[in-house]
Amino acid sequence: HQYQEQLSTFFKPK
Amino acid sequence: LEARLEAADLFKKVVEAIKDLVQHCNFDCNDSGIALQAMDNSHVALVSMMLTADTFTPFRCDRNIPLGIDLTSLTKVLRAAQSSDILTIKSEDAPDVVNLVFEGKDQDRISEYDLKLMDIDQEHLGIPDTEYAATASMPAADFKRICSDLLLISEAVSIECTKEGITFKAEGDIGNGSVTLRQHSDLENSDKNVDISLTEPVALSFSLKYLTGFCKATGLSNQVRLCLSNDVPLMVEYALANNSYLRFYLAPKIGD
Repeated sequence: HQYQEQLSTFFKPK
Repeated sequence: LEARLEAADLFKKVVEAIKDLVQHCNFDCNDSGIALQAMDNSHVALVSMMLTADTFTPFRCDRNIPLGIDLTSLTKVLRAAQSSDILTIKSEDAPDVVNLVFEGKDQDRISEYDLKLMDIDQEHLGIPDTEYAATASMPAADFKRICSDLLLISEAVSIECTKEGITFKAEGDIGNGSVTLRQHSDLENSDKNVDISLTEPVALSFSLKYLTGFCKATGLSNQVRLCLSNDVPLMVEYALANNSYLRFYLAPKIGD
């Protein structure tokens, strides 16, 4: 099974 | 703001390509052009659009203004524009509305619409400049075909990039499927090229639902570029004329 990452894991709020 | 496009087609296609991914977003206007960054509701995918000032003839923007727009409403207004119409986007300082004017090429018809703006408090993410481990350019139509074919097999696709080529693999209940594009240069027609540059092999899994959604941008560019590094979001780029672009970022799926 695969888990869907969210973008906030990689990109931080400006 | 006053920005005139020779053909409404570009703007119609850009909005068409992103309206199912994001509903409300700010078009950030400043003297370098019109930019947009927005995430989908699930915070898995992000669209980043840049229409540079050079894309417009002429382009004038005296101060930074965010135009908060409901893309469903914008789509309704843009339906009234024919693809070959000249499109002018205008706005005052601190505007309540954005004004869109469509002119027939033969100048016998002028349509004018005011679209109400909304206040959108949008989170901006910092996207670092990334040296991707693998970059693959291919015909946009091929990418679309691969994604829609594999979506019939599985919800997810594994993308593997090596020096030999780029492979898309899907494993589903009915069986497995894979498509490999090998690097090649078409001397007759460079739009058909498959070009891969690689510093290290990459293998990542992504949701095909999102990738097929990104493919709504296929009509904007003959080629699409996929940029991949292990364990970072995929970037899917449709390059437009005058250094403008439509980019999509998609977070990977991670095995547990």
